[in-house]
Amino acid sequence: FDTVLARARATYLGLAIGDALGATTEFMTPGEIKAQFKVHRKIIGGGWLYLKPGQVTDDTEMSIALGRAVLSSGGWDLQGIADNFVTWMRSKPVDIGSTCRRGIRDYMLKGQLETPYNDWDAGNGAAMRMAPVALLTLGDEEAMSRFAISQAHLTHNHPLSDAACITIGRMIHQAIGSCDRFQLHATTRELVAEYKSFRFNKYQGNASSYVVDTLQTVFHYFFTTADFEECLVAVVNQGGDADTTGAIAGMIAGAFYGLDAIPLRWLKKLNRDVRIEVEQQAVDLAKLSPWSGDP
Amino acid sequence: MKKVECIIKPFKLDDVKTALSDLGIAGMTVSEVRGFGRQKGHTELYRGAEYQIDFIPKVKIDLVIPEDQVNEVVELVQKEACTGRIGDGKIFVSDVGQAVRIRTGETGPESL
Amino acid sequence: MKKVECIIKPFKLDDVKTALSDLGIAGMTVSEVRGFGRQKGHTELYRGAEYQIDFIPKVKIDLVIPEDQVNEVVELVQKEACTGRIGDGKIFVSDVGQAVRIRTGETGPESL
Amino acid sequence: MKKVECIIKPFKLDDVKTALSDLGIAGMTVSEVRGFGRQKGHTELYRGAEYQIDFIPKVKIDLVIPEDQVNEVVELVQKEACTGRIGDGKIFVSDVGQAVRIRTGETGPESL
Ligand SMILES: Nc1ncnc2c1ncn2[C@@H]1O[C@H](COP(=O)(O)OP(=O)(O)O)[C@@H](O)[C@H]1O
Ligand SMILES: Nc1ncnc2c1ncn2[C@@H]1O[C@H](COP(=O)(O)OP(=O)(O)O)[C@@H](O)[C@H]1O
Ligand SMILES: Nc1ncnc2c1ncn2[C@@H]1O[C@H](COP(=O)(O)OP(=O)(O)O)[C@@H](O)[C@H]1O
Ligand SMILES: [Mg+2]
Ligand SMILES: [Mg+2]
Repeated sequence: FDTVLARARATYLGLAIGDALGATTEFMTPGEIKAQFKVHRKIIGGGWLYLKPGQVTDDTEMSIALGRAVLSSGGWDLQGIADNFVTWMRSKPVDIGSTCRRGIRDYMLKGQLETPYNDWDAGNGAAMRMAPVALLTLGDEEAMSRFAISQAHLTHNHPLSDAACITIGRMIHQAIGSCDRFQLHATTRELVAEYKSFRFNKYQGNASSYVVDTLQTVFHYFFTTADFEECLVAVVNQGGDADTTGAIAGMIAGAFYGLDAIPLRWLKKLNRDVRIEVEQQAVDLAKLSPWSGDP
Repeated sequence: MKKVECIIKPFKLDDVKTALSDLGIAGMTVSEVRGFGRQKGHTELYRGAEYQIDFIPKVKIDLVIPEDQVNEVVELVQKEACTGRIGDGKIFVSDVGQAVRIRTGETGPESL
Repeated sequence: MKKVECIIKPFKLDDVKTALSDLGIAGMTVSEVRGFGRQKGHTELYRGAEYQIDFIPKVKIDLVIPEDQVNEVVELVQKEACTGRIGDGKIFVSDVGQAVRIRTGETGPESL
Repeated sequence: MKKVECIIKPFKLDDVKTALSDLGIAGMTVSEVRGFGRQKGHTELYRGAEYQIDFIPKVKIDLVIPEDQVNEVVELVQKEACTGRIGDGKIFVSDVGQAVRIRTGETGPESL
């Protein structure tokens, strides 16, 4: 189980590091990134949000809010998660996506826990929150799928977003369970079989916040690189929604390659409070999961 | 959707913005305007004679919001922007038929 | 209630305000804007070459009034602001659903 | 008639005006405004501390046009003003009941 706990920490740290690293190149094109950085591979903050080095954005903060709600209730608690999202929104975070903001406001104003279906909800704002969901449900894919959709529908109600969340959850479960990369690839092929637009074998370089572009970017670079650092550097240098593609790649690569593969320089640069909290949440969530063997 | 147009005293802008952000509203468009009304401008000395400046600088906030949030927003702005002194300003509500987010082409309340 | 939005030549502001106050109307909100239309901007010399400034400074008056005063106000503004030369401007009338006086919370035509 | 109110990034004004003139539209009223939203202002150094400017300069175009041209104009402005980056702005469409050309007294769509 110790391996599981270490990989859980790597998953959550991967999310935060990918977020902090990618935030610098968010909304830039590959050409602009090359002109400014040659290769962007250091956690230096800046970017369109004028971040301090190691500062994270909504990708990590919403995940932390979700994890805190689950941990303080001792289990899944959708209303608690929604309340934490409201508290977070009012704390003047450095960024909030417009779709997430709408869903949180509708909960705050009308108590709505599920946003109605919307064509425009195929963004990656729900998929980016999957780390705590996956860690809470290690060993129970059915619970993971149910919770994935229920937390997603707080802000995003669209089949492409739902499918993306479930696939990310499954890949984290499998990676923490020490599967090999062919197994992970098979899981992505199941997603592509259901929704052909996710196909990524002829990657076109689109890295926008459209969940299809986001996952194509993550999968393309995950399967064409050999370690955690190489994967994240490749992803964030593609620009676009780089903090979120970085965060999702970080979750999966963290789970797969483990703690030792995370570059020490990135761990040190990550905001210290964030680093302590995500590592603690990872362990506590894993200990709540079926794999912990606790009665 | 409705446009809520608020003409307020300039020093009240931050209070109003903060209160709106507690309601989860962070998007708005602001301009500087000159107000004429019952509030008198101050007098200025110019070449030895005193002149009444007849307008007062005001700030105008334009906020487009979904129809079901109008009452709450109007109440909040009125409460925050009020000092009880002449010249506190006005709130006008009018209809908006279409809205578009230029960056994405999204339309309707999702574009706000 | 209606909003009467008048885009006029800046030097006409005082004439229009005076005429409105003769109708008992003293409250309005004014802003400086740039007009584009058939009227050509003047040319300026810049580094030895002549450039056409393509906009013209205008003043915009926003007046919210009870519906039954609209015709009289539109007629008055048009008469006062008119010089007969291109670029005199426009008057646009639109609907206002709610109005609030911030100082007192009064609503409706009494708040104007 | 409809008023099409476009809040755009200032450097996009010329592109939008050029595209509109290709549609035969040359009359409009423009003002400088401050935008608040997701786009962050730059930071400034003041007495040794860094401050985030919380608004972004935007330009607002007000265009009153006949109702049957709205879709085409909205589509055109959205396409021209879009950069794909946060802060590109909004387009709001609302109703105009009456319009007058001050110079001639003409009313209705002929006055535009
Ligand atoms: N009829 C109106 N239409 C548009 N704006 C108005 C109108 N009346 C007043 N205002 C705006 O409201 C501001 C406050 O009005 P004023 O008469 O000084 O005080 P109060 O609203 O407290 O009675 C003015 O400076 C002006 O900007
Ligand atoms: N379609 C329009 N929508 C909004 N404002 C307009 C429009 N057309 C003209 N304007 C405003 O009216 C002013 C006068 O227009 P212009 O064409 O120069 O002269 P005229 O109204 O005398 O024919 C312009 O400077 C601009 O501020
Ligand atoms: N609800 C609103 N009402 C009026 N103007 C708004 C509103 N929301 C945003 N704006 C204007 O649109 C501009 C762009 O908004 P922003 O949130 O920064 O980016 P985007 O529209 O690309 O999501 C703002 O600077 C502001 O001028
Ligand atoms: Mg982010
Ligand atoms: Mg992002």
